[in-house]
Amino acid sequence: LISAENLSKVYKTGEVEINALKDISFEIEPASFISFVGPSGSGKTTLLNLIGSLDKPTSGFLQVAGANISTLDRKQSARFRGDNIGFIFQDFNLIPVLTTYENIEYPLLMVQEVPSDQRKKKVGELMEAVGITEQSDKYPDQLSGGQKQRVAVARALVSNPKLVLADEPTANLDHATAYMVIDLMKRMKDEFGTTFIFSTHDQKIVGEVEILHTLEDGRLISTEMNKEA
Amino acid sequence: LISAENLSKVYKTGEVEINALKDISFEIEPASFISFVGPSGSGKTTLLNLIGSLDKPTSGFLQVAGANISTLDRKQSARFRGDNIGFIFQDFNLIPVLTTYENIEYPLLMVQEVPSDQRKKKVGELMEAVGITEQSDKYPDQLSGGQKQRVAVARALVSNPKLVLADEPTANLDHATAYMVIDLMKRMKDEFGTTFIFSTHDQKIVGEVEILHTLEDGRLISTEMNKEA
Ligand SMILES: Nc1ncnc2c1ncn2[C@@H]1O[C@H](COP(=O)(O)OP(=O)(O)OP(=O)(O)O)[C@@H](O)[C@H]1O
Ligand SMILES: Nc1ncnc2c1ncn2[C@@H]1O[C@H](COP(=O)(O)OP(=O)(O)OP(=O)(O)O)[C@@H](O)[C@H]1O
Ligand SMILES: [Mg+2]
Ligand SMILES: [Mg+2]
Repeated sequence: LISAENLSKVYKTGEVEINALKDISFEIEPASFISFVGPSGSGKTTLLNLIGSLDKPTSGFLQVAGANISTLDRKQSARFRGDNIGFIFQDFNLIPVLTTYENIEYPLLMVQEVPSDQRKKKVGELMEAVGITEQSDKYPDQLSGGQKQRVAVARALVSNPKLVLADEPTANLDHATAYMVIDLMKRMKDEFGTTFIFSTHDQKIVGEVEILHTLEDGRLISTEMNKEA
Repeated sequence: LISAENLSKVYKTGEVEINALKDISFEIEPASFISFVGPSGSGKTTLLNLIGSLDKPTSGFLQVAGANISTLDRKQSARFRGDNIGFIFQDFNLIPVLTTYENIEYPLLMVQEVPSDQRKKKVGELMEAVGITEQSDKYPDQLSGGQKQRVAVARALVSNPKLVLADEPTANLDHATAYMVIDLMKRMKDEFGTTFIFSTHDQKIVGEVEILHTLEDGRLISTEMNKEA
């Protein structure tokens, strides 16, 4: 599903150049449960943003679901994301003027034109699965940190995307709630063949993935298979 | 240092009332390392906001560093916070138009009028202690999640406050970086007698505190002493 070769990303701030990713190469199969781990600042979010076509590589090759990411213009990029990607942002990125329900429903309205009764059913199921049904009519500034995180999770999953990019999806969750989220994702992988790519510091997620890629200072320094997952 | 009796907080959203905190009572001694834990939505952030006088109780009594929180007006509240509190916000709350250095320096300029060479030394020491010296001239939108979190930590500690309220201070940090932050806080407690109150889901912090208060659905349901801490 994903193929990266000598992928690099350089951020320029004035005179200073930051080599956020250096020569990264890897392949990811469909229907996998994969995680990138590594120290704060090692490049995990940067890599997820490239895979999700939210940003362009500086050099190297990146193919995701058949698309060559470097060649997509803004319009093609938005179309590609709408058709293929569910993104759980590290800072949630909820729309402040929409309620919980409306935030989760958004991809179904904007991107996929799903009929009203189907939307209601799908949004309801996801709110239930992550335990936020009671927050349905609230706005983001009325939610706890972990509630906002779960709205972000539900929104990323509602359109049943081929590929879910989950950046620290359990950082603000207690043990039990984190496992509600992880179990939901495992069910989606089993039922729909969804591919999940995590960036995380959470050992609970690390324990569940099949393949663990470790980043350090922008480099991919190791890849491990988890035999028990 | 802190005394709470029958503390309650009700949020009103239109017709709906949410009882975020229900009849909470506890005492906290100076120079302690305390944490509140509990499920997402159980009231931890709400409680920290009351203790830090960022919000008012609905009913009950709350005294912090000699001040009766319910009786402070806006001006007294701001003065109280400036004199006593360092707050690490769950969503960081950095000022977007200030660099890392300027964000950390801010309390020393705005609140305490510390001379320039002393500010430079203090800000430098804290950036070093949490590993973000290289991010000194960057703006928040150029930082990784864990780097933003560490700027928030450094800013809360820079004025050597009597009381630090730390809401999920390690949620976005890897193991090693989280311990840099925890060790810095332990040093401050030993050296200056700083009181630290955490709200967290992180077992690494839980393992280090002397007293653990558990919240559930707005109630304080248990208090445990950690003999090994
Ligand atoms: N401004 C508000 N208006 C209405 N309800 C609110 C408001 N702020 C918080 N709440 C609700 O109060 C409850 C407690 O919220 P709080 O943020 O204190 O939880 P928390 O324990 O910090 O959770 P988390 O671990 O997810 O950060 C939640 O159910 C939340 O939805
Ligand atoms: N827009 C930008 N401009 C300049 N530097 C940036 C920008 N975005 C990220 N960086 C830098 O690139 C490096 C990698 O950032 P990234 O967000 O990918 O790290 P991360 O592994 O996700 O970290 P964390 O675990 O803290 O979330 C960091 O040093 C960061 O400061
Ligand atoms: Mg990140
Ligand atoms: Mg909270």
